[in-house]
Amino acid sequence: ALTLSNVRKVYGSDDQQVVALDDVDLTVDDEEILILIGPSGSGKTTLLTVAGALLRPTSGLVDVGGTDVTDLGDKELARFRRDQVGFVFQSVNLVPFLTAKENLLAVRQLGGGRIDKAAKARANELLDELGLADRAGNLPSQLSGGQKQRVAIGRALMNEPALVLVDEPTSALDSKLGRQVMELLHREIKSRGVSAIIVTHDDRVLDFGDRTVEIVDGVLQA
Amino acid sequence: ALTLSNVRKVYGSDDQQVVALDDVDLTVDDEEILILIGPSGSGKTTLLTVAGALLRPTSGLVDVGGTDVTDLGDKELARFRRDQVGFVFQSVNLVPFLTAKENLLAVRQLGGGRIDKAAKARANELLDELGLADRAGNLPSQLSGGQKQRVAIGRALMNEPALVLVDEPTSALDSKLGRQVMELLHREIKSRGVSAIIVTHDDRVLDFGDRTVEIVDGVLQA
Ligand SMILES: Nc1ncnc2c1ncn2[C@@H]1O[C@H](COP(=O)(O)OP(=O)(O)OP(=O)(O)O)[C@@H](O)[C@H]1O
Ligand SMILES: Nc1ncnc2c1ncn2[C@@H]1O[C@H](COP(=O)(O)OP(=O)(O)OP(=O)(O)O)[C@@H](O)[C@H]1O
Ligand SMILES: [Mg+2]
Ligand SMILES: [Mg+2]
Repeated sequence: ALTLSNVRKVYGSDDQQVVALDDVDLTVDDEEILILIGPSGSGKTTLLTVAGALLRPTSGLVDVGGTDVTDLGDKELARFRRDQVGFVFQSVNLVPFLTAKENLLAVRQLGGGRIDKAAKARANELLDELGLADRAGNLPSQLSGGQKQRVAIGRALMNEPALVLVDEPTSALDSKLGRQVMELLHREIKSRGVSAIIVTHDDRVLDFGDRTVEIVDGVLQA
Repeated sequence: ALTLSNVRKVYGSDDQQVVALDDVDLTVDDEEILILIGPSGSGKTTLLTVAGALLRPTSGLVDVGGTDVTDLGDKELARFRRDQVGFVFQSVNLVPFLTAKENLLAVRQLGGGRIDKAAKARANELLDELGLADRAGNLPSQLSGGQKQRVAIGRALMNEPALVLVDEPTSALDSKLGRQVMELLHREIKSRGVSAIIVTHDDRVLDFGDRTVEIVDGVLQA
């Protein structure tokens, strides 16, 4: 479960301040998929990065599975994120010198784990379900936009995180693939009982969530 | 006008070859907006980069406004692209150390032009129509995904190019902003009589085009 209490995020200082998150209260239960929508610039990515402990809020509390992440030091925070959070960034962010499959396996290594048979089987299975079996050995520069996005989704699911945060998973995908990806995400999240927030402005994604919340100018709408 | 004749693009060599474009014939007239759709990995971005002279085809001809760009040397090609082509990349590609407004003005400088009053007025007008007036002084790292995408669109229109190539303009935008951006693109293209290809998998974009063409596995569908 994830809880944000009175979370505020302000960028900039003095006269050029942007209140990206304005007193946000939000709870996402285990096994719950929350869909987050809102206009461009409304604070969706900011909310996701704060929830995933990638960004410290200006004030307020962030609780992930009982741990107050706003209270952890940088080193503990890094370890926490690595083990507990699966994040799909809006701008993808793959390791440029690793192939699609290596990008997935690297997550296991970062977790201090070894790349054993189970890890490889998991990576192959995810790549297969994402329609990337024949691109597994390619570098990001050799992949299309939608292929890169799918690798990023596979990478976020690799280590079976407790919290899955996805920033616009279908933005580079056509309807058919978008559906395939959402079905995979839905299956993974429900079968492992984790919490998930999926940011999107694709109406077709709404059906895959348990609840939809809208944010406008940093304020969650009732 | 733009004409692709018998265009073929093959990536890789020997046993790991990908035929990204397979004998493509396509003409886009002046003032015509062509919408290009197709599954992820089907060759849309490749077609766009070949049409915009950013990538040389493996074989075939690319004619832009009467110039055979497949026949130009690298230096002439760079100058041609700079003056004749407005390109919005799928992964945005803004200059990270320039603000939104500076990213637009830089295009004028690259063209050997000076940043005069007219250039600044043009930049301000575009930013305004893209809903970015209050973000003009921000760096890309301080902008949301949809805001960056809009800056990229403004930048492609800055120098009034003869050929406008846009790779998924609304992927990071909600419906309302997506419509606003498409109306701007439509207005700009029609009023200047240029040719345009817009790649998308957003059905709402289809209404803004004069014609829709689908590509599947590198082959244009009749
Ligand atoms: N440098 C490269 N080396 C090898 N294969 C490549 C390279 N660049 C692209 N490809 C492959 O060529 C095919 C077409 O890629 P392209 O980027 O044109 O697709 P696309 O239609 O734009 O896809 P998307 O909708 O996902 O953006 C894909 O299968 C891709 O993996
Ligand atoms: N480092 C920063 N400095 C200043 N302002 C910032 C910074 N990062 C983001 N912002 C601003 O905070 C607001 C919220 O940004 P955010 O990225 O969360 O929006 P978003 O809802 O994800 O938008 P999109 O749908 O376009 O991706 C935007 O107005 C953005 O310009
Ligand atoms: Mg965002
Ligand atoms: Mg593409």
